[in-house]
Amino acid sequence: MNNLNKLKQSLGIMQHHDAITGTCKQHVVNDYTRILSSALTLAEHTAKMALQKLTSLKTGQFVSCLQLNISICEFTQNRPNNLLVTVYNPLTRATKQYVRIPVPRGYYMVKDFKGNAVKSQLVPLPEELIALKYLRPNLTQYDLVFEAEVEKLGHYHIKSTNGDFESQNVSVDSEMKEL
Amino acid sequence: SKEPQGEMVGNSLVKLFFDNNGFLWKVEMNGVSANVSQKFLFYEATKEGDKQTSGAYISAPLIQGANIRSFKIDLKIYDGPLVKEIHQHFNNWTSQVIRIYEGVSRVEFEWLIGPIPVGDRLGKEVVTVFSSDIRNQYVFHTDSNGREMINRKRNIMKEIPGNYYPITGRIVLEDDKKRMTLLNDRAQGGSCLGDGTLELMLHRRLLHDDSRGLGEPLNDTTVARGKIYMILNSADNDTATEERLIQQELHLPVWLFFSRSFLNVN
Repeated sequence: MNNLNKLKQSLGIMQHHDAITGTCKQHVVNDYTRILSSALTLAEHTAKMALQKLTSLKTGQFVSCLQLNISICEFTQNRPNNLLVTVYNPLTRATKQYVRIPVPRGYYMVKDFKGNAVKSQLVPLPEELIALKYLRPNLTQYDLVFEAEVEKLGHYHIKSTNGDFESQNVSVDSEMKEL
Repeated sequence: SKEPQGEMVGNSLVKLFFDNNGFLWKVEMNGVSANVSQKFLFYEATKEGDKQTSGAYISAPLIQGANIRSFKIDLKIYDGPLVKEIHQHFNNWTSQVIRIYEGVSRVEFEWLIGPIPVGDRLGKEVVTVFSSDIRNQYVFHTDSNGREMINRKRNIMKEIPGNYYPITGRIVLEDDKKRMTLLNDRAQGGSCLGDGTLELMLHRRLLHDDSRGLGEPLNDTTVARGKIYMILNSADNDTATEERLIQQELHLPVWLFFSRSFLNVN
């Protein structure tokens, strides 16, 4: 609860219109970012402790990549194999959402918690995003896309494979057409 | 009046039509077809020394409005069973991925802007404008903190910024047949400055302090990346409720945790 209180406090600070509109000096904006990101990291630790209660893993073995929105995830950038993706749904109703996981080029097999194969597709990242080397120093140039159907907490298994598996279970490459 | 030649990208629910210059010109979804085009423009900030410069607090674009910067764009289309993506390259600091997912009746526009060039010593405020053939007669709707919708009327104020309102969740226009909704992923300024058009301000880089107390220019040298979601619907059914649920989903996406897999996970 201590960690979550830190997050509550930082969100309290973010109520100030300067944090929302950016009407403050640059170093103040940087400090808002610092406050929020350190509180998020603490809250992330609490979430991992909760997951640890449900599994036999240690907290350190869970990773949550907070920069998925720019396709950065240290955990998946090196050909993820035997990967478990735990999906938490913050809504108060079941949801179906497409998730995107940064991966190197390759073939992957996604299975849901019943062991059923889930359709997945490999999509290249935009060249303009890859070009921002100072922003995305990591390897991945593709997103693995699949649809997650989650009540409250769900999980999916991702296995790296070598393409000659039964084709409908392996991730599909996107066909590119240039105009 | 003649339909432009070009590409169609579609799935079971949504069809997008692009002309030969790579611009979007028509969208079909939810049984509705509308001419919808999209552009990236920027407003040039007024120069220092003028009555009021643009800055952190103030947007004071030159009266004549936004400059058009792109006439032909490079297009790459990535096709697949789950998601179809159209990668558009407008110039070396403006690009976008338009995305449609199978089974989802909305269009995702993921824009990437910056660093905004200021070699011409002019600050710029970058906007994207969606133009449609929907005759909304000066009326459009913006949300209030993601809750109730407020009716807005265009041209109550003469200047461009006077017609801008806070868009924290969505901005909508409709006529008696069609309704176009834009949902954004962060609080932005937005407006409807022409009949059938919706505009959102995406990124700003300004070179002068606007003398409103901050004491420094909003000289944002970085890149900004975000998403706008478009839903085209008929005006008659109760789409506002559906939009509100989608808005919640977009603002509260699922949270992923990664770990090694292990035995008896269930």
